[in-house]
Amino acid sequence: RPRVLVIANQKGGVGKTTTAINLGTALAAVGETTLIIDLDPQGNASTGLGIPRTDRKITSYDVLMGGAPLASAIVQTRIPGLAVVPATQDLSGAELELVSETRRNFRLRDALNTFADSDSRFSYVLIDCPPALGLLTVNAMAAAHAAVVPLQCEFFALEGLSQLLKTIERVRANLNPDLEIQGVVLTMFDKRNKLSDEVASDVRAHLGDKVYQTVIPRNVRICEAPSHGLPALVYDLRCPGSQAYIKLAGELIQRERTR
Amino acid sequence: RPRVLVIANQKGGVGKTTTAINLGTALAAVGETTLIIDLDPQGNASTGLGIPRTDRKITSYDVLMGGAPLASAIVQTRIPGLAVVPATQDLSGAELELVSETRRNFRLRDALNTFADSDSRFSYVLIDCPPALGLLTVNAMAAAHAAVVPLQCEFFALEGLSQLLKTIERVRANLNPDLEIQGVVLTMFDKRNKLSDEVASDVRAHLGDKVYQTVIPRNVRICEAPSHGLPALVYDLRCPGSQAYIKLAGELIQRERTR
Ligand SMILES: Nc1ncnc2c1ncn2[C@@H]1O[C@H](COP(=O)(O)OP(=O)(O)OP(=O)(O)O)[C@@H](O)[C@H]1O
Ligand SMILES: Nc1ncnc2c1ncn2[C@@H]1O[C@H](COP(=O)(O)OP(=O)(O)OP(=O)(O)O)[C@@H](O)[C@H]1O
Ligand SMILES: [Mg+2]
Ligand SMILES: [Mg+2]
Repeated sequence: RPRVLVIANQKGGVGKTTTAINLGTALAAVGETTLIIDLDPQGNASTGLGIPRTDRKITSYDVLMGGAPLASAIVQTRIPGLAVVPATQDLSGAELELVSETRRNFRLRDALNTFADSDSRFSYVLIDCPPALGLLTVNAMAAAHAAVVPLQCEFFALEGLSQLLKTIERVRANLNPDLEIQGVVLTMFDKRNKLSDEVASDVRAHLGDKVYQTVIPRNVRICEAPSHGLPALVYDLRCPGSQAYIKLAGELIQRERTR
Repeated sequence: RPRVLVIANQKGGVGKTTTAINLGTALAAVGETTLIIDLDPQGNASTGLGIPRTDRKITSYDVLMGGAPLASAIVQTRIPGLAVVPATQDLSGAELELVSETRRNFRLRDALNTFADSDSRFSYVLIDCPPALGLLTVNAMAAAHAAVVPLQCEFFALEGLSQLLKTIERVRANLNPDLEIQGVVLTMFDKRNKLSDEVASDVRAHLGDKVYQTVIPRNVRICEAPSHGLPALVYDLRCPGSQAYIKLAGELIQRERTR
């Protein structure tokens, strides 16, 4: 059955989508077939993987609302071994629409379990979350085995970390006792900015080994890639950003093996 | 009565809080007394203005839920002419707690109107929003006379703009016919990155004069300031970021005068 990882952080713009897309591509590149579930109404992961809005017929919204089995929403990307369940703005209505539904926190978990009962093509499932700790992120955390937390090396992002850890703890206590933290990945690290170093050493002091050795540098090629509908790994494999995500995938697989 | 401006964009990390703090400081510096309302559960605007968590006794959550009049939540910052209604994580519960309340979209507007009936100390009110288009942002838009939209010069941020404009249109049609767009401010502009230019010319082509002439450059001093609990204008007045926000305040006041 696939290993399900949630990519979460309620702070906006810290590199959740960029990490989902490029970590997913790097895992696929080393032979680990991967499914990315876009659970953000913005649909940036779907766009960054080259799925035009017109091709998003069955989406993560339909899966959450129970209108479609997960298998029917899966779209192949141009990257071999990498598929995606796309998202549209409809998803922003799910929170209120599911208010009085039973098992509203487990809609994604139930859909994934039903899918995995009969389909074993994926080794990993990565879930990209919106910048909030509402029902969508809770669904993703309830469905996941572990969390990968992108952390931008800036002050406001650091401030939000303790709230995120509390939320993970609450989900583990009430909804999903298996949920652990696979790791915290430092993103947009800028070696010219002493703030990056200060945040990085602060986080490593608090979280120790939970923080990946691999650090993702701020790299303009990474932010150029989505406008071409391509992961950075495909857009420019040699750039420092792509090389960092390849290293991160290796480190993640290593941690999975020695779990 | 104060002119109420909502600082909104559902895309995360585009500079909403940084704009609220520094535009507010620049307005106060030229004698326009300003109130910032922090409507983001992350509470970054409150932190960036030096309000420790322990001092956030009456918050925007209490005001929204009707537990406290707006006046009682106002805290003076160390900047003359600049005050703030702080936020805490409690705010993240408001959306579900107000589901069945009457006038749930107008809680902030009603609180502001009651306040303005008896208190005329502020010329401007700026409302910092979370990265979402849910009840908190809708409340802010329903309470505002106009929107200031920070737009990061990157692809994913550009992708979200049309959704944001649709939401503003919907609020104008159903909740607040006065709501207009005061302007779109390009943020984190990096002249070494050709993507910044491409996004900037794309936005100007679509939105014309709505886009401020002033562009906020990517400037490390801006992201260092919050760790000192100070606006960039106080932390480093001479830096390019602060100078840009001063210019933006001038341009905004000019637009207000010629409305
Ligand atoms: N290492 C990097 N170097 C340069 N730019 C980056 C890097 N990582 C991400 N970006 C850019 O920064 C912006 C924010 O990243 P991204 O959209 O992945 O964050 P997010 O956490 O998913 O945002 P949201 O909270 O809105 O979902 C994007 O424009 C992205 O292209
Ligand atoms: N012009 C700039 N130059 C450099 N850094 C900036 C600039 N503007 C904002 N930042 C930094 O970028 C990060 C994101 O900015 P900010 O938190 O203001 O965005 P936001 O839209 O309020 O985010 P959220 O969606 O989480 O509320 C912060 O760490 C901030 O310090
Ligand atoms: Mg994202
Ligand atoms: Mg903010």
